[in-house]
Amino acid sequence: EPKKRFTVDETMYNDPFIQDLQSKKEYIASGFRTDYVFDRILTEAFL
Amino acid sequence: YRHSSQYRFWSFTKDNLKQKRLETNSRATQKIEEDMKKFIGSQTLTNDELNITSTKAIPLTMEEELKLVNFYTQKVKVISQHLNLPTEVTATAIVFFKKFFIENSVMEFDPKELVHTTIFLACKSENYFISVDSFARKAKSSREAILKYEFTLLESLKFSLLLHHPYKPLHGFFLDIQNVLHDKVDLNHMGRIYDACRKRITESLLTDIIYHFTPPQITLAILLIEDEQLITKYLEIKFTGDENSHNIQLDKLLAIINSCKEMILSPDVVPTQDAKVIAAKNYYVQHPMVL
Amino acid sequence: EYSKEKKVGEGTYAVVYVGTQRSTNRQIAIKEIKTSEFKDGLDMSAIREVKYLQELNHPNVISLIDIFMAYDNLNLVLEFLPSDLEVIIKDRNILFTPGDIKAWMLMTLRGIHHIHRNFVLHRDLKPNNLLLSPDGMIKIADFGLARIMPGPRETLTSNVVTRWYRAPELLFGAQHYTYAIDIWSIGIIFAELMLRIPYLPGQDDVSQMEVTFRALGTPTDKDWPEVSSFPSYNKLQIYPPPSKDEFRKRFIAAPESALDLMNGMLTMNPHKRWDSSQCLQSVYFTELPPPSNPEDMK
Repeated sequence: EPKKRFTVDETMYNDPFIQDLQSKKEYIASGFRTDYVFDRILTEAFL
Repeated sequence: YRHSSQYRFWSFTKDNLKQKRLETNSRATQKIEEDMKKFIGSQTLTNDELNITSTKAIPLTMEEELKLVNFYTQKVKVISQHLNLPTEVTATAIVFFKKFFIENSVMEFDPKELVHTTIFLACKSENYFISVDSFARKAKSSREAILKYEFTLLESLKFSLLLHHPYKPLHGFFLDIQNVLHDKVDLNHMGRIYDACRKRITESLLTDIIYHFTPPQITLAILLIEDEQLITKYLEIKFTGDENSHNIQLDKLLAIINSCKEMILSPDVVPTQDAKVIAAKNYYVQHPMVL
Repeated sequence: EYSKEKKVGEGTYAVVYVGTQRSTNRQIAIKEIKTSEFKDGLDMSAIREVKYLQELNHPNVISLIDIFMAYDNLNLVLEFLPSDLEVIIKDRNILFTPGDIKAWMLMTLRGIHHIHRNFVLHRDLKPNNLLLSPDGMIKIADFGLARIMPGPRETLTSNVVTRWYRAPELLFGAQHYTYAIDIWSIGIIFAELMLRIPYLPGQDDVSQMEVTFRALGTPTDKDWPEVSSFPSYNKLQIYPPPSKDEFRKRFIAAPESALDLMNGMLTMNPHKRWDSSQCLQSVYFTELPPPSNPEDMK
């Protein structure tokens, strides 16, 4: 894996736009994961 | 990013971008001049008519083309926003339109005829599918007009549809700033600049920065415009000191970001009147008989 | 530069030919996209194929060699891949060694790992989309249903993946699923490689749920929080998950590590289901027998 220039540390983020989703039933049941979302947008930031 | 088609096919230095536009313009000019010769050869024109033709029906310069393209790119943005398309779909439509006129001249394709096609293809490509009939109704156009150049557009884009826009990097830096600056960040202030940055990103796509900078560099330039102090502090902590295992030289990064910022702050806004004059000239050069 | 010699397949939106690339004299496949068929211009499947194959470059993902317009048709020039896993599984003359199965699983997981780290969901993994090159390499193909991971507030359609390979969250109609759906499909393919028959062949979408839960147990809120919030959950027959012994009996020849890997891939709760990295790092791939060398496999 190429070395990433960031570490995903969800405890440091205040991001209700995303974090609120993990308490919604349909998101939990679907397998939704906030770390996947954070990883994606941080990867785009460090492309 | 270097593996992406966006970098491989669509990243240029300023010189070779200019070179590209000159090639496109001269190819179209050549064709126009040949047609003009045929036209003059096939008509019995009076001296006056000859005179008017040779002074008014002259091909556009590369600079004039660029003005006309920028004018219509603005229309792509306005129409996309009018259609309430998601921000990233609007951004894709803008970029598709601009790239089409890197490969093609406005003297070969009337930019008016590409506006809806680029928005329609952007919707499809970004999984925001609208059927061509309902799109035609909303855009007050026809399915034939919308589909007419879809293939040509795809080909001119060199079939590279996956675009990396600066919006996700903005969100990413929003997070990483919280991580790196810890509790020294006023979140309400961040929220305010976040929205301002999104708007500015869309505006910035109308310039040539998409060809010269990576999405994160554009984002950092825009963050620098919105809050220089915050970003400078963030970058210093992030890219200096022992934890800088990222092999990024801060001074080099800042130089790139600042040159990007300069470009963003000097957009080429085309007054409608100028665009009208150029569009008329473009029309006459393609329809000398009307002239 | 390219010749079209023989028509080898026809789908809803494309005709596939085998041909030759003049400059290298190598065999290629040409996927000619029909243009008139789709009333909304260029077909969405074609757009997806073009969009994702342009970005993906990996030994276990089919490579797009070139793309061009001809006679108003869009032509994708792809590497020539003469066979696929479905053909191999059905051909009883071909014996599978444990090393063969291990090699195919390793290559498939490497391919999906690359697709997922580019944030792309394949959404149609099944044996006949796992093509085989002349030197035995598995290549993931057919990106007609692929899409990039959506933004957090976007919804996804659950009507994807060929039924027998469809993950339980899709059967329930989930709209915020993740890469985990592709891992489930590969788990089902793993089972099919060992059984040589489809593992969960449902006749229709409803019976697919029945077949899946009868074989692997009906999920409960205990092991899959909020699963009962899916509208279609209430009408379900509750089946117990199979015991370890029962599960082992189904795959007599499989070593313990293979069963662990399959269990990881077929975990009901998508949150707990293994991702491609966990699969690739499982003991199954590091213990004997080693994966066969693709060149030596028939």
